[in-house]
Amino acid sequence: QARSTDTFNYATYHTLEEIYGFIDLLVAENPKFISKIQIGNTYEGRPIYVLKFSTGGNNRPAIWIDTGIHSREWVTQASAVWFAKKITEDYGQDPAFSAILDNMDIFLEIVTNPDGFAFTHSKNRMWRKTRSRIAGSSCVGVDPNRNWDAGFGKGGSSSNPCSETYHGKFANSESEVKSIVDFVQNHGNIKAFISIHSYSQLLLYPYGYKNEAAPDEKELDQLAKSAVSALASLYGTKFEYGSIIKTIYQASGSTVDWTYSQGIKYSYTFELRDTGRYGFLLPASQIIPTAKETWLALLTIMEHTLNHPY
Amino acid sequence: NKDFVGHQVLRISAVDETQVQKVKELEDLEHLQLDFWRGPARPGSPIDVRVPFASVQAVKVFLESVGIKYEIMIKDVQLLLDEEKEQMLTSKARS
Repeated sequence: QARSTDTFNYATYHTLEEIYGFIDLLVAENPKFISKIQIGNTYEGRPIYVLKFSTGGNNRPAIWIDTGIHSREWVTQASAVWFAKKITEDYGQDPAFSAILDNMDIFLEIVTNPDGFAFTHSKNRMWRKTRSRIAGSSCVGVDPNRNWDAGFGKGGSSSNPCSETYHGKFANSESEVKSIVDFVQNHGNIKAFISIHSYSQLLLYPYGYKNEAAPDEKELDQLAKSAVSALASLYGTKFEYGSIIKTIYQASGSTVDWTYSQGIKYSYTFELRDTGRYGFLLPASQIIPTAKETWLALLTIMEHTLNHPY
Repeated sequence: NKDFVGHQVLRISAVDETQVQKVKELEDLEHLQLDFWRGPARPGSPIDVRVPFASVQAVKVFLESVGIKYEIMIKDVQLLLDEEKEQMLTSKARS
């Protein structure tokens, strides 16, 4: 285990314990700036943590970023670890970023599906769902990106517990989802919500469950264009952007459809590298480049959120 | 740990809606235990699917029989997993 976040190896994949150790180190090094909030427990009893980056104020408008809801998408959790350190390095150094944190809080959930993530390290590297048991079925787990209360159970999700896109018995049945729902609703002032997946290089916005344009589509589309342009400026990595249903396929009960329905206008979901050479098995050598380019897109969305209050 | 020896990831190119539907039929065949990394969406959009060793031949025969093109994206998933594990161990040893 690294002794400080300066010596932590950001260019390799880590276990849940190592990431939780990193979180504790980062909080210990920045006690006035960062706090660790436990928002719930998983089905198997693991704590679910969110890092809060705040320079003060009370219930400031906030930006939410989560990674790893599909546990096997390892580059996302690894990127979030890098983001966390980057936030501590850039605050006070980068004027544009400092302006964001001087006015808003950032919440970062690095391991959104801890049970699934632990399972990918111990038993099945390809696991993507939660680990909840389903009465009457020998199959395990629910797709936590089909379990939200937005078009729940409609097309693009499965009622078969053995399917990888099983939506669960009811919306919010998964504690990993319910914990976020409760947190977001109790907070009440989250202005941007960014859920990060891999792979296939996409930046997507609502809707996923229906084929109509979101009321803010024009602005969301323009902002997505700026974000992917910023991302590409570093290494030339090309991202497509658009609504979920038009850009990939129908997916109901997804995270950002729910957040958008809650009034969080800047609701986006990323699919990070690559376009299909390694898929979920992206070599660790690509973690830092992936995180660095993604950070530029995140900055674009965060700055826009700061400059366009609603 | 679950063994992925011989599992392949195929990149399928469905050129029209009929071919997309054919791939969706594959998706419904539970006994093949296919794991869609990128699901069938629309013509021209790549479909990536992890195929267990035991199903590789059947899937390829099916795709070829209906004229759907594919290429092998990952020849053996376990080899990549072994490399990934090795990298993590090396990294730990160094630190």
